[in-house]
Amino acid sequence: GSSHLPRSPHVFPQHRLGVREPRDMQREIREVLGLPGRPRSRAPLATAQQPASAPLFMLNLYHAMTDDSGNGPPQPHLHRADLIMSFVNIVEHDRTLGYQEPHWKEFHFDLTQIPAGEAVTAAEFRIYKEPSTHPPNTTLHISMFEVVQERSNRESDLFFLDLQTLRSGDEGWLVLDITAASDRWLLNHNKDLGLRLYVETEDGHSLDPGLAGLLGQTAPRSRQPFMVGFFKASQSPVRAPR
Amino acid sequence: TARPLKKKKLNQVNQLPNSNKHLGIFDDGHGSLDREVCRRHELYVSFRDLGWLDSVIAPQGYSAYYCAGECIYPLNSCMNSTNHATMQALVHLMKPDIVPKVCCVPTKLSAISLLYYDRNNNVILRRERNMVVQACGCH
Repeated sequence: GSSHLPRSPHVFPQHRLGVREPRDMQREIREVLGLPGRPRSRAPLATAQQPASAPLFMLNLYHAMTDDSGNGPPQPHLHRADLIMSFVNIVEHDRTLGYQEPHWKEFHFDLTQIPAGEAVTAAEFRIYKEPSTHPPNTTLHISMFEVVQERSNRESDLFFLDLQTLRSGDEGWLVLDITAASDRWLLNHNKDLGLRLYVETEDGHSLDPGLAGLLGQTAPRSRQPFMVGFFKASQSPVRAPR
Repeated sequence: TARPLKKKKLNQVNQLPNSNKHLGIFDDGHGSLDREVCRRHELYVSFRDLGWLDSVIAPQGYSAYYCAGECIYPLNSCMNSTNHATMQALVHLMKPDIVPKVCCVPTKLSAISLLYYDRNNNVILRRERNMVVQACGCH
């Protein structure tokens, strides 16, 4: 049923697509599909040092993203994001036992890898909590702040992000919402993101985060703290202030 | 005497067995004058073959389709049918009486998700919507 159309053979140069080596064609298809160029070899980290908590969490997200059946556990923030990045903390400060109160734990993240033009739809800081017996069976308030400006001669400028209340005997991943800090980190791309964590008991006493059961970089690989950013490509990467 | 032979040869070309029932409106354009008909190929892009598995966590690879053969308006050899179709659709809009409507329009695209390590051992999950050609207008 094809009709003979007039053909203008000299409108375009006549090239043969031809048949290529699969590897060449794979590279060609990868480039056309916009997949990243050949990933550079990663900074060598001995496997024993490599945190596994973030990859395990991200693998769950990957399965949820590729699972069309919809039977998996709901993953908040996932459906709106095109890019999800997890970061492991590069520095961890402790002002705990032996210092005057308040005690705190501070984590710093290098966010320079975030591609330009990405809008943050959500961001979380995840830290694992083991059951704690001091003090036993009490209510703990865990608050998270962004370190806006560090000062050598006095207390740093802090910006409140989130507060969670739990019991000292609780165990599992504690998720703190740090989305409110995203505007600043997108504007100060080259500055590390500093997050500080405080623990207080019901009667307002400061508690060492380690004693409260919160694990840091010295935890087993599958329980080390990390942060996750959910992004969507947008022209105005900075969220409108609420 | 030579001339009759040539004419016979052309006929022979038009009688080529049509290996692809679903050729588009380029039916004769695809197969004229000893040219290989444009056919769909399936290509499995294997991250293992590319030596990427030290940084790609998932998937191991993905299936994609592409056209290969003689298309009447191949713009250059770096394009697969998707880009080819998009470009030709634009040119057809500009010169509808010269450039025929495109047939190699992707009719089905699907997303691909890639989980991989960046250089700082951060883990990245990227979803590329409408990226993998599952079917195109040629076939």
